[in-house]
Amino acid sequence: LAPKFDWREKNVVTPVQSQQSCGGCWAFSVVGGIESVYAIQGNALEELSVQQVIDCSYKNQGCNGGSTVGALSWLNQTQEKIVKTSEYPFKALTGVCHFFPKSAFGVSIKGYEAYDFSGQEEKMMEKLVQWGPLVVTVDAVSWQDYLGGVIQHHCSSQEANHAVLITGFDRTGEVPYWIVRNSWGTSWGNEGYVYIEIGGNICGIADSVSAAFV
Amino acid sequence: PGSAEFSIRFKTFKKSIGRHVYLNSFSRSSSNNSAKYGVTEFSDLSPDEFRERYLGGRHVQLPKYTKLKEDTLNIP
Repeated sequence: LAPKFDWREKNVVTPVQSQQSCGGCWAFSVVGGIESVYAIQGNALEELSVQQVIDCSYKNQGCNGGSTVGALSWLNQTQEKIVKTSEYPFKALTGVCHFFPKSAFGVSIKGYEAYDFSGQEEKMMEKLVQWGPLVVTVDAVSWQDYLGGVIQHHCSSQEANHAVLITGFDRTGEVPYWIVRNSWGTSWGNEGYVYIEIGGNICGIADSVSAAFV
Repeated sequence: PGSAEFSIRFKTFKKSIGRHVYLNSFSRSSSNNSAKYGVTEFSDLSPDEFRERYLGGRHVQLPKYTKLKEDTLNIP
């Protein structure tokens, strides 16, 4: 494992988005992961529709919340193709599920993996490099006040209430950390990203880790 | 300014300042990359409002990742 790795440097991570007052973090993280895996496989980096997943993933509650694994399970079962954001833009409200012709462009998944990596963050780093950016759930209550730097306190494991996307890690400094893309816009944190200490399952970052394959 | 809503928001904002002092008190003085906490675009929301509006993730218990699975797959 390299001391530092970030999928953003390979130009396979789409820009930070803002979920506004919609509790659709679960869809932003899942769609972000799929966008990256699709690009890692040599395709163009496309912004895919988060709104489609919010509206159509019946196992979840749209802007009232949902689970990343529930969304991946639905995408895998239905083989639903996620269309481009430009075709199905984000509205920050749960709406009626739109359907598209089979011939329309879209990305469907071939499968996914989802595990608890608590106590195995070294292995989790390997999986980040192997699978692509990781969809994770976290306790983000204290992130209301986060300005920057590496989070080492003030959040719990086993109390997930938010979903984000790990794009990389950095172990070159005094405190090793995960590089995590959030969905609260670029004015929050480190231009939309948050850094979380590696090794202590801080914020429950290793409790629920998943990745899709396209 | 002067409205009931402004008054509520201002009180919530002042409470958040107290919270920042507490959160920053844990930062290691020797480390300059410890997390910093302060005024954000969410500072006029109460923690409950923040949770309701921005935290929509649900916890799901998953199986523990085991190396055994990989070892099994690597058997010729």
